[in-house]
Amino acid sequence: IIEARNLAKDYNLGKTVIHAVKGVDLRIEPEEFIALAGPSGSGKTTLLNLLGCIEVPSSGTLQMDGREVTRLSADQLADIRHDKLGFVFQTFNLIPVLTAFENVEYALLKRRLSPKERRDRVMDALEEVGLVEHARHRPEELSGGQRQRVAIARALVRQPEIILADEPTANLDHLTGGKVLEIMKRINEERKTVFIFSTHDPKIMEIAGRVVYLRDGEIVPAGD
Amino acid sequence: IIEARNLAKDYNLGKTVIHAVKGVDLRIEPEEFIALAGPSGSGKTTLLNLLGCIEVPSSGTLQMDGREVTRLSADQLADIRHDKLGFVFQTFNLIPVLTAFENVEYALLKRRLSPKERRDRVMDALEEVGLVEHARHRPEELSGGQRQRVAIARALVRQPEIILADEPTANLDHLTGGKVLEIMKRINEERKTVFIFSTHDPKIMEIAGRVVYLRDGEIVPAGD
Ligand SMILES: Nc1ncnc2c1ncn2[C@@H]1O[C@H](COP(=O)(O)OP(=O)(O)OP(=O)(O)O)[C@@H](O)[C@H]1O
Ligand SMILES: Nc1ncnc2c1ncn2[C@@H]1O[C@H](COP(=O)(O)OP(=O)(O)OP(=O)(O)O)[C@@H](O)[C@H]1O
Ligand SMILES: [Mg+2]
Ligand SMILES: [Mg+2]
Repeated sequence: IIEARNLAKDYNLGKTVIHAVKGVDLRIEPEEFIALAGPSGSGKTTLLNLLGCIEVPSSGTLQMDGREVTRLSADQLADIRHDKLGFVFQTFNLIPVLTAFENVEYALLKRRLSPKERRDRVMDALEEVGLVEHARHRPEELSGGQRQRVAIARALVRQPEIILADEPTANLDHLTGGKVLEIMKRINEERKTVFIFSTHDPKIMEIAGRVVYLRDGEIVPAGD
Repeated sequence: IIEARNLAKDYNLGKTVIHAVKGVDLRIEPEEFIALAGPSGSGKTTLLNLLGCIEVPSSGTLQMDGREVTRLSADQLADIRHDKLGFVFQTFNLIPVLTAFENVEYALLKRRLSPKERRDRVMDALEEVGLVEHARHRPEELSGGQRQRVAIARALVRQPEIILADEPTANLDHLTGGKVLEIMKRINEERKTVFIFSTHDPKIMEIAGRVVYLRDGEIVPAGD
């Protein structure tokens, strides 16, 4: 479903080049629940952004459902993201002037739903993450973990084929994080949604079907 | 060193009032290494902001080194923060146009140091958090965990009496998080700096001298 070959990403910063991801080969099958683990700065977010078509690789190839995406235009990539992917960003990226409800609803605006259908799906998503009573609050009125949960609800509500979640439990206590993971596991089993996590959370690594370890931009065997 | 009595904070949001912190009594002694734990939305960040004189309480009293601070002006509070406190924010709050070095240096500008002394102290702080080779990078060029470490270095560099750290290890892998905690533990033992953490990290709770549990804005006994 996703096939990355020799995928690499360099960042040019004046006189230095940072090889954030170096020649990664990775194949992601349908229904996978996979964790990317590794030290701070090892390339997890960058790899996730490449797999999620948010960043263009410096070299290598990436196929989504058999289609080569590395040479597509920005518009074509935007369509793929909108149709197939859902994202939870490490920095949440909520829209400050919108409420929790509106931030989640925003993800559904391009879909052909009646206002009532849309509202129901938004409220379901907010209920799953325990934020119904905060639906009308804006991000600045929410705690760190509440903002993270809005970002999670927004990724889930569109029911995409693949959800890429960057440290989705970093700001959640053990109990709340556990609940969020149960929801994701259930969606993975019921809807066959692929989940790709970048994480430091041992709970995610435990329930993941596969853990891929990164160090200095490369995949390393689990033993290291 | 810090004495809070019946400290409370309400947020007025149009028709609803959120009682983020309700009547907290808390006494913090010299040299303490104390963790505030509790579910997402339980009031940890709000309590930390009250103790750190970043938010004004709705009611109750707060004494810093015997001095009542609840009726001080904004300027007087700013002086207290600058002279006594260091802060690591849950959302890092780095200045985007400054490099990692400049973000840390910024915390020292009001102190009377020679440029060389200042530079040495900034580089020491960056070395402690493992970011020397990223000194010239701006926040957008850094990973989530690297930004968090810049925020930590900035809080440490001024060697304040009290450091309030809001989820300082949330975006760090187990190893990096452990190193950061060792640094803080050492500073606590050598310089007698008080550390007050808001955290979900069991590593911090393990090494903390005391863990205070919050639920719905109130302190609850550990058993719950
Ligand atoms: N600026 C604000 N305006 C209105 N309500 C707020 C504001 N900041 C926090 N709150 C509310 O106060 C409550 C406590 O928030 P706080 O940020 O202190 O929680 P927390 O324990 O730090 O949570 P987390 O673990 O998710 O970071 C939450 O219900 C939140 O919605
Ligand atoms: N936009 C950028 N410009 C320049 N360098 C970058 C950029 N984004 C990331 N980097 C660099 O690429 C490397 C990998 O970063 P990445 O964000 O992928 O790490 P990570 O594994 O997600 O780390 P963390 O666990 O701290 O979030 C880091 O050394 C970082 O400094
Ligand atoms: Mg990251
Ligand atoms: Mg918080």
